[in-house]
Amino acid sequence: KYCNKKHDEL
Amino acid sequence: MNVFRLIGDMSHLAAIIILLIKIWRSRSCSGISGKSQLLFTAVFTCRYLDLFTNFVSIYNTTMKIFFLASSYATIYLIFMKFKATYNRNHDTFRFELLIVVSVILALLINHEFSATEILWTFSIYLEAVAILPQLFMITKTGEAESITSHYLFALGSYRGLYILNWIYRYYVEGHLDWIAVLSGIVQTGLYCDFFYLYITRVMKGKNLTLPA
Repeated sequence: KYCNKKHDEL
Repeated sequence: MNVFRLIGDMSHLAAIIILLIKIWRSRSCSGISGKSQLLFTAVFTCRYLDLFTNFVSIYNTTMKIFFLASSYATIYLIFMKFKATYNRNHDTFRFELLIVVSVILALLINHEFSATEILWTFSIYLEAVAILPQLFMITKTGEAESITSHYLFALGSYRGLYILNWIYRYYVEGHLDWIAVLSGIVQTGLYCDFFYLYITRVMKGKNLTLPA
């Protein structure tokens, strides 16, 4: 499942 | 946050600090590619614009600010304060090409056609190849100081650890960002030759010299 709500990584 | 990402971030942080210490202590940036550092600064700048729009955590914000500030400090040291020691004539990789290709790819392959999303995607693609001028410089001179090789080892390990983090997140959280994952695999792959030399030479106390 694709999930890209926010970029929480650095 | 999982252990792979935490160690990855710490490795990234260590790389940046090692580089700053190397330049500051030796009062010299010899052996360091100013072009790679310019690319990393562009990467951080494009990616961390979301500092103003998207709060994740105190940790996230602090790290972003540190990465931005340290990359600009590195650029300042290389191109201004210690510019006499910068090996301009060995730093000849055509890095404009990397930027052009990353821009085109980011416009074509992204999650959403919006300014912030395209900048984020561009930063991911550019980061994957930003080390090439540095690796090219080492190939050209045939050697690297051991502190420079420690820097590269920490910097290369960081994205490799992120791959483990993505595998973990896929299984545990159902989270998968294939743009980051594929770029991260490319990025880590570029370090393969270097990792081999680092483990077989530098870890045994020898200098990093390339086989003739």
